Amino acid sequence: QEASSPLAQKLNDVKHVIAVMSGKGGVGKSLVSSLLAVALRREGQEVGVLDADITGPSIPKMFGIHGHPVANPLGILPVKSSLDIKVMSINLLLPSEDDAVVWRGPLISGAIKQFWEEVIWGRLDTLVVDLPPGTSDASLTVMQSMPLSGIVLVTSPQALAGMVVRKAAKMTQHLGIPILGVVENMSYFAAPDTGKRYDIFGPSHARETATQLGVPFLGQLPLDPQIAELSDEGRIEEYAAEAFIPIAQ
Amino acid sequence: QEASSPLAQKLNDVKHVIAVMSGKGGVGKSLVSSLLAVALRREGQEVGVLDADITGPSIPKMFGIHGHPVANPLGILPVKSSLDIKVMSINLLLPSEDDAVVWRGPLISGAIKQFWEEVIWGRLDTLVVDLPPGTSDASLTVMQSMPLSGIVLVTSPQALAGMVVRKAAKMTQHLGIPILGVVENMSYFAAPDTGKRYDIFGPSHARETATQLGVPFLGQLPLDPQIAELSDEGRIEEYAAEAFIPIAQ
Ligand SMILES: Nc1ncnc2c1ncn2[C@@H]1O[C@H](COP(=O)(O)OP(=O)(O)O)[C@@H](O)[C@H]1O
Ligand SMILES: Nc1ncnc2c1ncn2[C@@H]1O[C@H](COP(=O)(O)OP(=O)(O)O)[C@@H](O)[C@H]1O
Repeated sequence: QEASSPLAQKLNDVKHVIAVMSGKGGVGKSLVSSLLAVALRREGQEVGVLDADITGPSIPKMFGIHGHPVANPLGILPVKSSLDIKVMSINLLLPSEDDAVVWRGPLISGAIKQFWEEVIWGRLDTLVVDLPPGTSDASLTVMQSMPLSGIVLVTSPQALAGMVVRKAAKMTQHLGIPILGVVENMSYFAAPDTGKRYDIFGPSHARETATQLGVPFLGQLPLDPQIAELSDEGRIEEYAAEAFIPIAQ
Repeated sequence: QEASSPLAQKLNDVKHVIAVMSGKGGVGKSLVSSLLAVALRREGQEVGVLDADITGPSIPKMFGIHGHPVANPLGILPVKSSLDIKVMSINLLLPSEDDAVVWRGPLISGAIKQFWEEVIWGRLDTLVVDLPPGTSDASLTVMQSMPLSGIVLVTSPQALAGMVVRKAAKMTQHLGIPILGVVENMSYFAAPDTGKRYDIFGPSHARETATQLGVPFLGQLPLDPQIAELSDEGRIEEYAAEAFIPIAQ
């Protein structure tokens, strides 16, 4: 594998790298990464998604991708989604998607570096990097070894999520990487039959969080049973995320 | 700090250590850890909670604990909640709860070991360990350096969560630690005004997951705005989790 390392780099021409982060798990980083990639693709961009969540990878499942990446002397070819988004994830390299990857930090960092250096991404307008929860090895490796154009922060209405997102923002600012904005997910639930709104996770604090951090508030997504269903069925590319177009800009 | 290391151990007498895990973030591990600790405490047990999520600690906030732990030559004293549950978390040691802890694996493992060895837990019937998402340094350190009686797995209805929980189960079984059972959280939403049920995250798969793993299904918790509110206000001890009593047994 060492031999292939520098060659892929010669073939790659990635204009922008955007990482999607929150610090807190389960707020919708993988969802936002996927919807961002889809919105950019629909605008005609060449797009890739690098799943940097090595022990909890959910990108391939969201896109319904099961194929195994092909390796050649130049590097590893990513797998393409139905809209031709290029995807690389540890789950594509495992015999079964349920297999556990029980690695400590150094192995995690090594895998992420290989996904950046040894995958033949080719010419991309945007590479979206889906970060795992926490402010540890994976996030540090991405921020220290990839040329990030910026970070999209994902939060949800709970004060707990806001607290952990502020930790992530402090890490990002400390490393000098611009925050492009804050997206709030699971903001409310609108009952499909009555249209009535319920703030299941409480009132939104996203605008306050964005103001406190001095970054744009990019928008909200509701709790939507269709999102959960399309994610589980590997059909996230079919979600008509109108809410997402302005975010993608 | 080295000098204090073995002394606290001489004072500690912890009968059972139970770790709460899921692999996936945001499914409710911290919530289940807290409700488990509260249910056991209400039965008259001496209970502690060790927050092993070093970069995303939410336990102190759920219990409304802001005090700083006191250290003496014997070790570090945990902070007590209003029901006298002993809590230790990195967030209690930071100047502000929003401060980021940007540590790679070895520092994370070191902190968890100190929470086990240098905190004066005293006599406890049960110590609940809240694990972070993933199957990396924190989970490995807990499973390799603490005498676990068993693991409670937390899942939610989404197939994505089920997939990652099965990875966590494989890790646990590989390390020979018994799984006490599976709890499903956010199973459905019952509208407070109409009583109508909505499966926001899709139909439940928890019984199938429990059967596949050969472990008991311990029960379900609904999506409940009161849970989010009490967590945000640090009053989780006030949640009347009847659903939780059988789980605690
Ligand atoms: N707005 C939403 N409405 C319904 N389901 C959602 C929503 N956002 C995320 N989900 C579901 O919740 C789960 C967690 O989202 P995910 O993007 O994996 O979070 P993270 O990457 O932050 O852990 C996924 O199964 C996803 O499909
Ligand atoms: N059943 C529920 N109903 C409403 N809110 C919930 C429920 N379970 C968890 N929450 C809220 O969702 C957030 C995530 O839960 P948490 O226990 O921190 O998950 P994890 O520890 O798995 O990341 C918290 O703010 C919590 O209060």
